[in-house]
Amino acid sequence: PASNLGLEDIIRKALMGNLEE
Amino acid sequence: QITKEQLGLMKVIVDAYNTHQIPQDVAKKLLQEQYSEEENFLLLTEMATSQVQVLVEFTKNIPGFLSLDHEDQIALLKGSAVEAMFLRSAQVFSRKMPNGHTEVLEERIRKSGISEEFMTPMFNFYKSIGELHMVQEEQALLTAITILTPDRAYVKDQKAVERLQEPMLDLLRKLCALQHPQEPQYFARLLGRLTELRTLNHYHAEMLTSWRMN
Repeated sequence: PASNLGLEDIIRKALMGNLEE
Repeated sequence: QITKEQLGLMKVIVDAYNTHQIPQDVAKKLLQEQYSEEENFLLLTEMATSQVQVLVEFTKNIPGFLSLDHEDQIALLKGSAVEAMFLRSAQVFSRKMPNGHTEVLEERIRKSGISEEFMTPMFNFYKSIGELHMVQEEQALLTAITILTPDRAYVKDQKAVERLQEPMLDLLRKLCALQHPQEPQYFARLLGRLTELRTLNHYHAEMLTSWRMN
């Protein structure tokens, strides 16, 4: 499951705009 | 009276809110029949991940957000992700869904290993949001206001966040007065939902822990 750490990774990645990975 | 500038702000927020939605194919999975408890659990996790990505895309469009300190942007998003997710999913439950869809969704959530103790506050929240019959502009602005909460953990420059949140609150107050002239308390009731949302944060954290354990 998306753990809290996962949450921050998802946010950082989305903020940088490279969602495609 | 809503100023021309505020109308522009509202349009930007509502457009972003409509543009950034959960992809159709992901949302459709929620309505397919017969999933096991594990599959329901994985589906909800996928939904949560998608909601966070949608939240970030929406938030990037909030005027001034990207000019905030980068780490403060992360702190605001991390601090509001769960609340924004419940606020968004509440609208799914309050919108007039084709018959049976709401029941299927509710059934799926009830059969995903989440204990009753967390389920009740969540569905109570969905019910209280549904009773407000919020219009889209109110939903979009309330989401933006939730994200721009200055006192989130680890936010360094709270004043900068306040400067972004204030015009949104003022705009929402005027909008509520216009949309609900016969309900002077409506704006206060909306803000009351934000307090209820904060309690869901606590339940959600506990829910994640108990999920991990089973």
